[in-house]
This record gives sequence, structure tokens and C-alpha cells, in this order.
Amino acid sequence: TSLKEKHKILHQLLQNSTSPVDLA
Amino acid sequence: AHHSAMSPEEFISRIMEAEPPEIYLMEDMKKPFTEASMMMSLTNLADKELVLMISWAKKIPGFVELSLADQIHLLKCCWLEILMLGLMWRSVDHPGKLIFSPDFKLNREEGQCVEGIMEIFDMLLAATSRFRELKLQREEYVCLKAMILLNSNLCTSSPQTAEELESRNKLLRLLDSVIDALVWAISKLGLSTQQQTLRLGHLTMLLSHIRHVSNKGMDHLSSMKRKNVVLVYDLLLEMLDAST
Repeated sequence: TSLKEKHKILHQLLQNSTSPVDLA
Repeated sequence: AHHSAMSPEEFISRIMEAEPPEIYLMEDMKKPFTEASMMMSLTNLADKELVLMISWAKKIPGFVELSLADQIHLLKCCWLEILMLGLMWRSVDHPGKLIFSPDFKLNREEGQCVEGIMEIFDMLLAATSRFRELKLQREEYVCLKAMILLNSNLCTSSPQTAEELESRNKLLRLLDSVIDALVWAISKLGLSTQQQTLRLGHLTMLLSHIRHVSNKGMDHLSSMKRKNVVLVYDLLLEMLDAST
């Protein structure tokens, strides 16, 4: 499994320029 | 400005600004707790805090310049240590209590309802007492938290590719900036040079205790999940699976 698949949410939060607070 | 060009004062001011806001559990607390209800409250809070932790890490100057793989590895290695140091900071002026959030405060004895958690509460309270004795300052606290993040994976990975090597070198320079910032914060306290050196040693030695409590906490949470005492989901599940 790739790092990206294994850590889907973490990866998304790190890459997303939107504040994680908004995503949550 | 790049972190390498920042003064320690500027660097600290940036990591102070990165501090996450106060977080509330916002649950109707039914006391006395059961093993399941306490574990559920603790994991719900941890999950909320984790989302804010990612945002915090991204605001540390230089963190997003590291490779994405390094960012993921660092966070998955240290998340519980970061949560625990935050808990200690909130609890430092409340001897005998653990202030998980403004609406979720526990006494040591309340840990009795969860099998195996009292030992972890005692270790958390002991480390908090040590920070109280040392009169930990906010500037020092934010530096220690950044140090935990950046140091978490340093001795468990070795760079193979040129890209990994570049990211590792950036990480080492970033750690230099954090250490400089902590040294500067200590230098503002009006201590003699020898006392400053001793304080730096005492503060950084506490980090090994935090790593130890975090490992204990990780084993405990994994065991609670395995026994189906608590349902672990979302970001917390991802972080826990990654570390077991």
C-alpha cells in the first residue's frame, strides 16, 4: 500500500490549502 | 522570510502564532464514567485535536518544505507525544488534575474506571509536576512541541534517494532553528550561563519521558481498540494503524 493510500486523511489534510478546521 | 533567515525571536513568534485554538469536547458528561464512556470521550477529543495538529504543523516555518513523505512520517511518529505535551501544558497550574479540555477535566482517581489507564495518568501527572517545578514558560513550551515533531523520526529512517537526502538536510536545519529558538527563550529568563545550560538539559531530558508515556498510551489505546472497548475512527484510526 502506498503512503498516500495508507494515510488518506492525513495526506489530504497536508496537501489541502484549505484549513483543516474547515474540512473537519 | 525563510526560517534560516529568521531571528530566534521571529521564529518563536511564528510558532506562537501557529498554536491551535482551545478545543472543547462538547459532550454531555454522564458521571460516573464507565470504561467505554471515558475512552470514547478521550478518543473523540484526540480526533478533534489531531485535525488541528496538522494545521499547526503546516504553520511551523519550513515544515511544508519537507517532502510529503517526511511530513507524514513525522506526524504519525509523534502525534500522541504532541497531544500529551499539550495536556501537560494545560494541566501545569492544576496539581493532581489532567485538563484534557476546558469541559473535560479528570482527577487521577477517575482513571480507575479504565483498565490500565491509571498508570498512564500517573506518568502524565509526574511529568506535569516536573514542568511545574521548572516553571515552564510558554515560549519554551512551543519550542519543545516543535522539537518533538521534528525529532520524532530522526533515528528510525535513513535517506536513500537524493530527494530524501535533501528533505533530511532541510529537517536538520529546521531543528537547528528550533534549538536556537529554545536557547534564546531560556536566555531571556535572567539566569546565569550555567543555569541556562542546566535548564536546557532538564527541559530536553523531559522529552524522553514524554516519548515513554506516549508509547505506553499507544499500547493502551491499541489494546482498548482490540478488545472493542472503544470504536476508533477517522484520522485517529489512521494514525493508530500506522503506528501499530
